[in-house]
Amino acid sequence: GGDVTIANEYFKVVFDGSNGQMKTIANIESGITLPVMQQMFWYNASMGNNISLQKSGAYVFRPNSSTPFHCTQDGKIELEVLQGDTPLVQEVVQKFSDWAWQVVRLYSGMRYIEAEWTIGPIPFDDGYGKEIISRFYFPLQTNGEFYTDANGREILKRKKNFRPTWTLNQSEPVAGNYYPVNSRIYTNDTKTQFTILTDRSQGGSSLFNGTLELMMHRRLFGDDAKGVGEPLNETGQFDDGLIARGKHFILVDSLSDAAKHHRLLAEEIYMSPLVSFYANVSTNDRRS
Amino acid sequence: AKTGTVSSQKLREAMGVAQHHDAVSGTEKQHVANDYAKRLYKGREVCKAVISTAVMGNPDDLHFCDYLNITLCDFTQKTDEFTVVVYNPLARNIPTYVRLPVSDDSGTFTVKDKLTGMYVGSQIVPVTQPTLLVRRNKGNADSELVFKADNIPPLGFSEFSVIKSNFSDVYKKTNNKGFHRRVR
Repeated sequence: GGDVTIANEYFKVVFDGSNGQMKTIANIESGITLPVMQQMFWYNASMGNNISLQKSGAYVFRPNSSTPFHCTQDGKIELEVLQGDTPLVQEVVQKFSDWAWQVVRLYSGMRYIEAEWTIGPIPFDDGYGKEIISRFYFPLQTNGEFYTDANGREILKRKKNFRPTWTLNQSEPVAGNYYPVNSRIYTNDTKTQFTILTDRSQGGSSLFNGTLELMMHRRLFGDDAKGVGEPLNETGQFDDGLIARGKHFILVDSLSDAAKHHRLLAEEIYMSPLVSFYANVSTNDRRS
Repeated sequence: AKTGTVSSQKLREAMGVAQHHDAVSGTEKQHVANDYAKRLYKGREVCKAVISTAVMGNPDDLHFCDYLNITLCDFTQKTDEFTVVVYNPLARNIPTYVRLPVSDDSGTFTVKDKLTGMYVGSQIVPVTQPTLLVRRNKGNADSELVFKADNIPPLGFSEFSVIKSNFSDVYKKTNNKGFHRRVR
C-alpha cells in the first residue's frame, strides 16, 4: 500500500503503492523533482476504413483510433521490489499484464534510470492487431515540440501537426505525428528536459504537452500493401508470438546539463563494453 | 592475416548484405529476415575467434554468452573459477555494470580485479519473473551476479576473477586480509 522508493547518488524514483505507477523522478544533483506517470498502452492497428483502405503494416503505422487501450485490465500495475536498499543495484518489477512487464533499475554511481521492458507474446485471440507503446506523462509546458535524432545523426526539432517546409493537412493525428527514434527522443520546457534513450530504433512522438511515447512491439494481421506482402506477425519459436525485450534509459535534467549527460550516456550505450570469459586454468593464468 | 582462417571478413560481408534498405528498415519478408540473421550470426561466430585470438592467442579459449539479456549462460553457471574480460571500445575510461547468470545454490562469489588484486563489491540478484517468462524452458540460472567494472581503459580491457566458494571456504578466507577489507 505504501509508496516505493529507489534511489542512488543521482536519481530518486518513487512508485505509487496504490496503483503501481511511477509517481515522481527526482534529480538529486540539480534539485529537480518531476511528477512522472508512465503507462503501457496498445493502439488497435487499422485494417482500413471508409476514409482509406490503408492498413497498418511494416511501412505504415496507422492506428484505427487516437485513443489507445491500457495494457493493464484496470489501470493498476502489480509492483514487486526485487532489490530494495542495496548497495549496487535497486530493482522494481512492474507487471502491466501477463505480456507486458518492466523492471526499473538504479545502479550505484550511474547517472540514468534504466527501464527494461519485456513485451509479448502479444495476444491475438481477439483478432485485433496491436501496437504496444510506453507513454510518460510529466507536467512540462512543451508546446507540442519535441526532438528526435535522424538516423543517429542530427537531432531534429519536431512540432505536432506541423511540417517546416509545407502547410500540413493533418489527417492522421497519431501516425502523422510519429517519427523515427534511432537513439533518443526528448522534450523540454525552459528549465527541465525529459530524455529517453533507446537501445534500438523505435517510433516515437509527443502527442500531448508533457508526454513522450515510444512504440516497443507490434503484432499485426494485415499488410500495408507497400511490397512486403505479409503481415508483421512473427510467431516465434513456440508459435504463440514473439517476446521482445529492450531498454529505455531515462534522464531528467536541467536544460543546461541535459545535452552533456545524454550525449555521454549515449556513447556508453551505443559503444557498450563487450563481455567475454575464460576458465582459470594454469595456461590462461600464465597469459594473464 | 597472421592467423590465416581467423578473419572478420565473413561479418564484413554479412554487414554488406544488410545495408539493403529492407534490412535497415525491417521491411523484408520473414524468410529474408531469417536469412539476414543467419548471415550475421555466422559472421559473429567467426569474429569471436578473432577476438579470442587477439586476447588469448588461441581462437577457442574465450567464451561468449549471447543470451546474457535473458540470464542464460552455461559457462558462468557451470564454471567455479573464471575470468571476465570487459573490453571498452570507447576512447575514454568508462564504468559499466556486469551481470552474470549464476546458480545461487548455497555458495558465494568473490570478484577480484586481476590487475590491482583488489576485491570488488558484488551483489546477487534473483532472476525476475519476466526473465523466467521470456526464457521459457531454457536454462536454470536463478540469480545474477552483479558487479561494477570501474575505469575500463580506453580501447582496452580489464579482467575480473570470479570464484565461487561454498560457505566453509568463505569461513577460511575471512583470515585473508584482502577479504576482510572488502567485508568492512
